[in-house]
Amino acid sequence: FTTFPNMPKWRKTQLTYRIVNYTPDLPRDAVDSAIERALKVWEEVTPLTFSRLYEGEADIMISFAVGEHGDFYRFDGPGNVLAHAYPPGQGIYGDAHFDDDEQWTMETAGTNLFLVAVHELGHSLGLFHSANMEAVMYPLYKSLTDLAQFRLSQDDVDGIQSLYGSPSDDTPVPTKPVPPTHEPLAMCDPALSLDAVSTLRGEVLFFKDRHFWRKSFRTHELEFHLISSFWPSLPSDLDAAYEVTSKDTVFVFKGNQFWGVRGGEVQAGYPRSIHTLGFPPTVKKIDAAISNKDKKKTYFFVEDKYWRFDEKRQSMEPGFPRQIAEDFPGVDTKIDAVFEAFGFYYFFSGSSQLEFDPNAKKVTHILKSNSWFNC
Amino acid sequence: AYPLDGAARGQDTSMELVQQYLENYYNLPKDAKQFVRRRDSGPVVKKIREMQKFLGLEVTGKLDSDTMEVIHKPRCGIPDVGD
Repeated sequence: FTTFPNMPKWRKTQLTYRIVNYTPDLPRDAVDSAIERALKVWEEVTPLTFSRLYEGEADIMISFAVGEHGDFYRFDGPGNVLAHAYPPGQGIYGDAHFDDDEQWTMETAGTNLFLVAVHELGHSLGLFHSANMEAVMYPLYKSLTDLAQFRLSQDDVDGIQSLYGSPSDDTPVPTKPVPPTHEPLAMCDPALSLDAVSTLRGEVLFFKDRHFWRKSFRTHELEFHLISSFWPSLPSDLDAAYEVTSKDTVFVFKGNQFWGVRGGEVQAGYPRSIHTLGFPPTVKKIDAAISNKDKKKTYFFVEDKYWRFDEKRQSMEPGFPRQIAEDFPGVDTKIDAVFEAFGFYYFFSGSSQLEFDPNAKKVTHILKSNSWFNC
Repeated sequence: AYPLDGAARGQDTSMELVQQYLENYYNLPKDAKQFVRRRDSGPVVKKIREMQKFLGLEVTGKLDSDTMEVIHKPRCGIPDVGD
């Protein structure tokens, strides 16, 4: 590895970044997520932290441009130069520019924005190019066959730690998961409501706007991510989500469409219309859903009614919809989300959460919607 | 035998490309004379060697096909050697 001549570096560890504009090649969420993940790569091996600004001057200003764009290094059209960035310092220093004559993608085809962003942000932090062909700071662009396998090389880690050291031991490890400062809604806000909740392979995903919290009951860890950082093709502001464990698939709903997601992959053939499940045309969207693995039935909640879907026969059952309050006494408000844990159903409605015992057929507790967030 | 015009022109284009690449990324001075008496020395040949070494190519000092291929590859716009 090498550092810039005279080894310029940031004299602070809490840095700010701002995405000044966007490329038309990708959804904004995808750009947000690529940059966020690229910064996280460097954050994980240094004491540095990055918080996002949405206006004004940030340490690292990220922008897309073509040709002449106000510095002395004009871009050169498609191919050749993909991007460039400036070493740490004031003004243009620290900034990263991406050539919008490239075809920016989230996949391995075209020019992957995440991979180039990791490289350029390495420059923004003070790394120069590396002669190590395995290093992300090697000057020539190399795509990956499997982006999930991306790792910094030891050369990259040695380089950045020569400037900033490793994640310092004396940084107080937050006993509670510290919400990222750019979190749209503080997770411990008592007014927090949720869009959708689903289990996923023993964990629980709590969806809100463009993000989701991921809770592991095993480790009690709570992570916070952009939906697009895991599933770039999924929309934000979801309506409902549920897991069918026998299929190892989470079904995600928005409007009159739904997607099947297995692990990190959105399954082929989606989105599909919700009416393929047997809903009448009058149903434009669903509010919440949950699948009971023992009974092999899935319950869809729409306003004050619910439908039951037979997972074995793959069809909606006759005799539905029924009134929710009749079969789930005490659940008499519009539902935002629902999931099952420890034998209870947890219905979310605004900032409240109803714990429902399906055997006793009654609400056993009323909680805050964010009661799972260790607040 | 002298190379046909076309070939000469092609060679000139490659040479210009290489010269530009070396100026952009390897600090070759803009007015570097292309070749001096001894064909295996001179600033350009030295820079070609430096580039080949940095990018992990066989260090020949010549514009072989591997070197020409690398010069056309997409890359970062920051120089490989600094000042």
